[in-house]
Formats: sequence, C-alpha cells, structure tokens
Amino acid sequence: TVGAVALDSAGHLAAATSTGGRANQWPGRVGDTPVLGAGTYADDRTIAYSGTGHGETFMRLVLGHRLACLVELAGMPLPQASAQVLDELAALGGTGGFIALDARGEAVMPHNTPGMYRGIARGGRRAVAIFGDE
Amino acid sequence: MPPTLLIHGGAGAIERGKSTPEHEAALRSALDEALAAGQAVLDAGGPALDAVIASVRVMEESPLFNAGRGAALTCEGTIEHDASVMDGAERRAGAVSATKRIRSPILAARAVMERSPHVHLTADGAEAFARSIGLEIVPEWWFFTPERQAALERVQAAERGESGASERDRHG
Repeated sequence: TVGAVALDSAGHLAAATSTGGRANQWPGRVGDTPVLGAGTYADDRTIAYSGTGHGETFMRLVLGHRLACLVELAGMPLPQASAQVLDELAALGGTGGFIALDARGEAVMPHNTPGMYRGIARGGRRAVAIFGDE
Repeated sequence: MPPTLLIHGGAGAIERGKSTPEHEAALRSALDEALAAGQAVLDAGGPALDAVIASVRVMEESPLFNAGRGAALTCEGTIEHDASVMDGAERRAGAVSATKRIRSPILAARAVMERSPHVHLTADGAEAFARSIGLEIVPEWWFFTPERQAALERVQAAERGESGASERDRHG
C-alpha cells in the first residue's frame, strides 16, 4: 500500500491511498484503502490521513476517522491522538502504520511494525526513511 | 505553516540486513522521487489534492511498492487494486476497489470523485466507468512482477506447511 497526505499554501488538506491488497487474499477481498475513514481521510477542520498494514483491523477501528475525532472532539494534539489509536490497533492484534497531518502542519508517521517506507517534504527539503529507528 | 507533504510506501517487517544495499538504495530513490513529484506541485502553489495524486502516481508506477504495478497477488494468482482520495476542503471523496486493468487506480478514484455522482465504484463497473472517460486500460500482465509471483508461491507453500513465508511476503 502507498499513500500521501498534503497541506497546501491555501491551508487545504488532502489524502490519497492505493494498494494491491495482501498476498494470497481471496479475490473480492477489499481492505481499508478504499474505505473512507479507515484507510484514507481528509477534512480541513481536522487532519489528512493515509494508513497501511493489516487492513481488516483498520476497518474495524475506522482508524482514520477515530483519529480525526480525537483531534477535533477531544481536543487531543495529533501526536497524542496518534499514539492512542496505534495502541488500539495493537490491542486488536493489528499491525501497520499511518501518516497524518493536521491543519497547522503538525506531522506524524507512527507504526508498530519494524519499519515503514516513509518521507516528508517541507520548506524546500525532503527526507525519506525505511527502518523504524531512522 | 509552510506547505507540507508526507508519503508512505507500506509498513511491515522491514528490518536492516533483510534486503540488499542495492534494493534499499532503489527504495530510497523511489521514495524521494515520489516526494519530489508532490513537492513540486506544492512549491508552485498548487492544491494539496494534486500533490498527493502526483506522489501516489510515482509509487503506483514503481514495481517496488504494493500498488499499481508490482502489486501483491490474490490466492488465484490475479491482481486486484483498491484506491481512494479525499479532499479536505469540501470533504469530497472518490474510491475504486477490485479493479484489474485500470493502469492508475488513484486517477480512477479521483475521476469517481470529480466526474461521477458516486463516491465508490467497484470491479467491472469501475472498469467500465474508467474506460468511458478515457482512463488508460492495460492488460493484467502489465502489473505482474516475478517478485510478487515468488512471494505468493512462498506464502502458499507456508499455508501447506511446506516452508516459512516472511511477513514481507504476506503484506507485499
């Protein structure tokens, strides 16, 4: 699964996710990627989000939308809300990670797997990472 | 806050020493290329929606990621794509699922959002819609890579109890 989230100069947020699913899945299996709120979500009032990992658990948690609700309704800072939903993912036995941005440009790329292919571009600079300890 | 772009190319058992330096370098280069594509849009004052599509397009075309070309295989050795996009300004959204021959699933998802009255189209209907608006359709073999075929065989052998499949094999 691949994904991107962005905050533009007008202050708008957007998210996009695309995937081939899981190796050896049943034909017709649909994971979190096309399920709005589970694999992809964007709302200028809260966050832009894209997830990757064990899609079935992301869907059961509606993880992206839950993250947005914690930010908007519970007033949680994005890093704190991200840690909470990642704990909830693990508590259901799910593995994976996500990228998320809020409307002020706060950025998170958490994962509970050994690694995640990820990158950030801001202020004319770019950085990529693969392993969890980077 | 300056315009900002984040990308991911998948999460899983990605550990040091598990892949060759060449493969790791190719991954970093592909991630940087995806970032650069989206960053160019933002730096030119373009919308976040165009930026995320530009980055995902680079990764769909790369055989290194489980999306578009180089996607994981189903238990029947076929490939099915899912994709979605959401625009935070008006909470517009588009998604496709279980497509087999649309070259770019993310462009199809965007077209569903912008050129159909729906939010999600699936399977043959999504393919017919994509064809009707002129999105590129390719033969299914175009998405296949030897690495994913081998990964499927390892996963299926493991299911038969014949040998171990890695986490990487399972998740693509």
